Amino acid sequence: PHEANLASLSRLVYSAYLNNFTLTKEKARAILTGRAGQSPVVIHDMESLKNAESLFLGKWNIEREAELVMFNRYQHRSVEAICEVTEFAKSIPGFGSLDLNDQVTLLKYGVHEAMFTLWSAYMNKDGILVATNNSFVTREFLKTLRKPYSSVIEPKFEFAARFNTLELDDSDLALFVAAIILCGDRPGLLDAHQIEELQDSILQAFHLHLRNNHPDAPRLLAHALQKMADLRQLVTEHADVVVAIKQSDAAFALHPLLQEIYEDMY
Amino acid sequence: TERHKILHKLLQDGSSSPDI
Repeated sequence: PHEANLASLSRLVYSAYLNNFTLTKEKARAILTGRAGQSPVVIHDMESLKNAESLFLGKWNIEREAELVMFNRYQHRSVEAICEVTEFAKSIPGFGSLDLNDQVTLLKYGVHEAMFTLWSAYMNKDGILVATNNSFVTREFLKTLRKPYSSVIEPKFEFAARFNTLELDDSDLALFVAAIILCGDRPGLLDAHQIEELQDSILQAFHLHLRNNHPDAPRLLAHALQKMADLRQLVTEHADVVVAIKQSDAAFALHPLLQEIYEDMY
Repeated sequence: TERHKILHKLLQDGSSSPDI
């Protein structure tokens, strides 16, 4: 009966994932490998960026710098992703019964880790798929942006290369992301114990699910859990890059939602 | 609480909230 409960928890979390994330790993992989039929627009230099921007946003404003255009695109996509992660969190059994202040804390610290996990599914070694715009931005082009903008995405590609070797599918990722959100050691939690109990159930469900879904990879849970520490590091570094951009660019405006997430974060 | 008012709104009202 215990295993049946865990399997049912896994199903609930997976269904919440499918209901809330518009671009799943399965869909992203189909587009990236050309199985989906329609190919994305490839953004590999300034000219293709200008063409894509005028296609999606209307007239290209020559006054605006490519770096700011790219970063605003990135901010916009982040806010959308944060909304998706929040709706997903709200559907995790038990999350809604937590103190509202703890829900806020879990999201403040968890949304970026969740987001960079999901973005790994949209990345290959050559670039990242931005399917809301049906575009594929190359890694080489992102590297050519001036500093510190060139340092925004590159560490995420390095993480994705390592993370993607685990070959988790969407049903695994659903539980992995739920476990990231329900983390009992975020700073300032009022009832860490209650959250640890919820995370414990998710991790048990994840363990059982991996055993059934990947019977040939008995160490997969341990490997996945190690990646959680890498994600925390990735987010700390990301917050530093955002501060560097803020300091270096007068024209830069951070979205208010991202502002409140980064403020007093680490 | 006041410092995280958009996150609060997201949790309570969803992403259709006008603040987002």
